[in-house]
Amino acid sequence: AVNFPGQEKIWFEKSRYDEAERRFFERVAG
Amino acid sequence: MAAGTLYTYPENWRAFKAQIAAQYSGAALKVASSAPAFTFGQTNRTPAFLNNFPQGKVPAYQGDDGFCLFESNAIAHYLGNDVLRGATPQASAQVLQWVSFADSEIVPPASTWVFPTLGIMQFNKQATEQAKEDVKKVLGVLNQHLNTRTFLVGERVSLADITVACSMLWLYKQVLEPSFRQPYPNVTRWFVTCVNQPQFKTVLGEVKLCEKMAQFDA
Amino acid sequence: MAAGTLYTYPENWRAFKAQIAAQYSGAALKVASSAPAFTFGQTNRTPAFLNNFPQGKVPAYQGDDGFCLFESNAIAHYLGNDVLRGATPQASAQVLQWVSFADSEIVPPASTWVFPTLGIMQFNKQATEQAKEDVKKVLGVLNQHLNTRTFLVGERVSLADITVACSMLWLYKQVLEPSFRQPYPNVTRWFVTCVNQPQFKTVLGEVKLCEKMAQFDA
Repeated sequence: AVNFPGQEKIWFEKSRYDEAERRFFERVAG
Repeated sequence: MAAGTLYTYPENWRAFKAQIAAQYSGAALKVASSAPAFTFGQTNRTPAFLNNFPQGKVPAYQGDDGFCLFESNAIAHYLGNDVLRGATPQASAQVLQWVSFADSEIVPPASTWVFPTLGIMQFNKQATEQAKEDVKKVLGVLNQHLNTRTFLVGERVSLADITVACSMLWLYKQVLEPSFRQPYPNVTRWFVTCVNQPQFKTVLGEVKLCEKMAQFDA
Repeated sequence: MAAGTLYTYPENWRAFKAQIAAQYSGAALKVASSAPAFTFGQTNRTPAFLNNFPQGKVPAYQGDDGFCLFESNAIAHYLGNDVLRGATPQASAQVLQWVSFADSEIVPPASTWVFPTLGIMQFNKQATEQAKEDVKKVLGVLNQHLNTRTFLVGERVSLADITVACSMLWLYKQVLEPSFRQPYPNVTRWFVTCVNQPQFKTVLGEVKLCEKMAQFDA
């Protein structure tokens, strides 16, 4: 049962994508 | 009736959800997305902004009555109305089901596939191929659900349609070329029906479906 | 009053949300998490299950009336009641704000940090360090919000507390040792208050806070 959570789909990369999106739109706004 | 200001950068699909919800409810919404009202990267770093929105993230909403909200789904919910939210516990649960589906199943692969084509992120072939497969699964689930339905929940537009359609905007504009979307006609029919609703069009303008899948922008 | 069956694997924090909500509302909930009622990896791959839940994911809910829901937040919303959901548009929007916050800001870094300590994912030093920083930001936002509040929205337990507390269960049990959580006393006070509510305890049992930060299980 301990293994089951490992089958969940988690967006582990989310903070990296948030960061990239923030930088991109700050450049656009800048 | 809610009245307030939405802080965001321009062309933010997360903010579109709240703006479209306000079109349906008639909420008086001012959008602060460019100087001098708001400059992304500056205004959202000021102590005044961080005091109301501690993460400094956008979209962020501040009511004329001082009521503050962050997280785009919460803002769209607040600016909507009971029809959009789902008028019964079953309908409101189904709306939340598709709102969660959009965030957990659509946004990750859509970002992975589209960001490199916009120059937001490095291209990664393996990640992109996996994202395409995940998007196909999403389109399959939606196509089956929409086989007998015009909208995602009940007979009218709800926050489910607004949220899922906005989370797919970049997909349909950038990469879902005709051959890729051909196996999922119900989804394209549903998407075009949504974006052609006057309340969507007022916010999104003309949404042109992708003719040729954009490749990454080196 | 809802009545139905929740399909899940055992010890699934996403299923706990729905089970705790049902404790508050009094909904008659049967939990199918072990053979013969449900075997994860088998039952959720059968045509009958996939017909109701096309992604084959759990938790999944099927009402005695046949009403089906997937996505854990939608199920918890449906099995709850108006007090838990937020009785006014402002309160229900604030509940949704924290539910979205849990999924988008807590679950990714919490999983990145905790999964290797459970031996269900490769350890990656850089990712773990980043996750720890992200968790500190989350704790900071919550600690500030809870400085003047007992619960996240209004004066009583809501789906906001149930969702955020369940998304932090593994953190508090596995890695938030006393020195790490020391700068965020309001959050620990709030978390302990929640898990000691009878409706939480019935589902979660005794929740022991981490004494020593678990390292990855090579």
